[in-house]
Amino acid sequence: VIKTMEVCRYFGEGETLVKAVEQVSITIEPGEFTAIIGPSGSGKSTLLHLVGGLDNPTSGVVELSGTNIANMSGAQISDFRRDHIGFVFQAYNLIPVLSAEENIEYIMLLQGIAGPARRQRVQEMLELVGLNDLGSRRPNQLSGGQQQRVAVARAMASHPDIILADEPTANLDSKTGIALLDVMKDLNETHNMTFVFSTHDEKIMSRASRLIHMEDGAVVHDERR
Amino acid sequence: VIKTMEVCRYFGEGETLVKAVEQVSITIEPGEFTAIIGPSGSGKSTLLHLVGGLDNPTSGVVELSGTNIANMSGAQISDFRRDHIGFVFQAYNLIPVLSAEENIEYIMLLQGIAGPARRQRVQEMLELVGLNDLGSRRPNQLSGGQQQRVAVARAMASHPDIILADEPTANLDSKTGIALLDVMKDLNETHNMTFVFSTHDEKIMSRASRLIHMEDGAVVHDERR
Ligand SMILES: Nc1ncnc2c1ncn2[C@@H]1O[C@H](COP(=O)(O)OP(=O)(O)OP(=O)(O)O)[C@@H](O)[C@H]1O
Ligand SMILES: Nc1ncnc2c1ncn2[C@@H]1O[C@H](COP(=O)(O)OP(=O)(O)OP(=O)(O)O)[C@@H](O)[C@H]1O
Ligand SMILES: [Mg+2]
Ligand SMILES: [Mg+2]
Repeated sequence: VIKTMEVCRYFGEGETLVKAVEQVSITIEPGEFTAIIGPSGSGKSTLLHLVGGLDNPTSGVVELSGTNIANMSGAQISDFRRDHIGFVFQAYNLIPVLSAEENIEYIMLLQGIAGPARRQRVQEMLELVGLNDLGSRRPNQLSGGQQQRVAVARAMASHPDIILADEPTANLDSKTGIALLDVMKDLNETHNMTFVFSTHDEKIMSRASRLIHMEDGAVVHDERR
Repeated sequence: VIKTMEVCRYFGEGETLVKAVEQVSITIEPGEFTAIIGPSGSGKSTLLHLVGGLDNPTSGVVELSGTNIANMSGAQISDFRRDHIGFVFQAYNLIPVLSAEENIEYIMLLQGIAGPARRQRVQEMLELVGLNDLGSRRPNQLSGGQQQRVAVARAMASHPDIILADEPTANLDSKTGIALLDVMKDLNETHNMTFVFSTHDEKIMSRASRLIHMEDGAVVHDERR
């Protein structure tokens, strides 16, 4: 469970003060399939980073499994993320010198998962996102949408409790995007994996069980269906 | 006018041979508003780079205004691009140490456009893409969709004859994307600016006067409407 209480994230100060996230209080429960939607610049990525412990709030509290992250050391937050959270970045953030397989495998290495189990999971993931046979390519040898899918596979590979995905279908055609969403919906229903998306994609919105609308940093609407 | 004749672009060789673009012959006429569509990995970005002279074909000919680029020096191709082509990259490729304004202004500097004219054009562009007041921010101080719009503004700023845009709305919400497309449609109709998009976005497809479908590197359908 991840909880934010009156969380704010401001950048700059005085004349240049930017209120990227303004007084957001939400609770993410296990098993959710939630989409955060809103205009470009409304604070979706910033909120997702706060929820994932990748950024610290200017004010307010973020709780990971009941513990205020302000009371956790950098190492403790890092361990929590490694063991419980998978993050798909809007710009993918793949490691350029590693192959797709190595990028996907990386997190499981950090988690101490054994070699054979790791390699098997990597192959499963490549298949799930439709990239079989492309595993040995480096990111710059892949198309934009293929890189995006490596980033998604990397987040899912260690079967984390919660996946925070920042616009994971932005560079995918309709058919590939739908296939990916079906995989995620399936993981959500069979493994109770929580998914929180920041997205502009109608296909994700229509599959979401909860829609959080943002505008100018604030949550203006939070509907469960 | 940009023309490709039986153009191929292959990567690797032997076992690892990838036919990214296979025997494509198309002519881009002035004033077109064309969308290249197809599944992730089908060759859209690769074709766009070949058309823009940013990449060399493995075989076949690319002609820029009647001249085979194989007969042009690197400097001549570079000058042609600077003077006639605006490119929006799928990953934006903004210069991290420059502000949004400086990123947009850069090409006009290279073209020797005078200071006051440049600065005025930069402000017009920022306004056209909905980023007024964000000009002094650096890319890492902007949201994904805001960075994308800086990349678009940069391509349009020098009023090139032709704009090659690789998924320019991928990270934009519907409303912002439509506003951007209306701006492009307007430039196309009032300035006869040619637009060739690589896209997965239905909104671009519906506005296009020509749809080029790609699959596995080949053009499988080329319809004008
Ligand atoms: N340097 C490279 N080495 C090997 N294969 C490559 C290289 N660059 C691209 N490819 C392959 O060429 C094919 C076409 O890539 P391209 O980037 O043009 O696709 P695309 O249609 O733009 O896809 P997307 O919609 O995902 O952006 C892909 O299968 C890709 O993996
Ligand atoms: N380092 C920074 N300094 C100043 N402002 C920032 C910084 N980072 C982000 N912002 C601003 O915070 C606001 C929210 O950004 P965020 O990336 O969360 O938006 P978003 O909803 O994800 O947008 P998009 O849909 O375009 O990805 C934006 O207006 C952005 O310009
Ligand atoms: Mg974002
Ligand atoms: Mg592409």
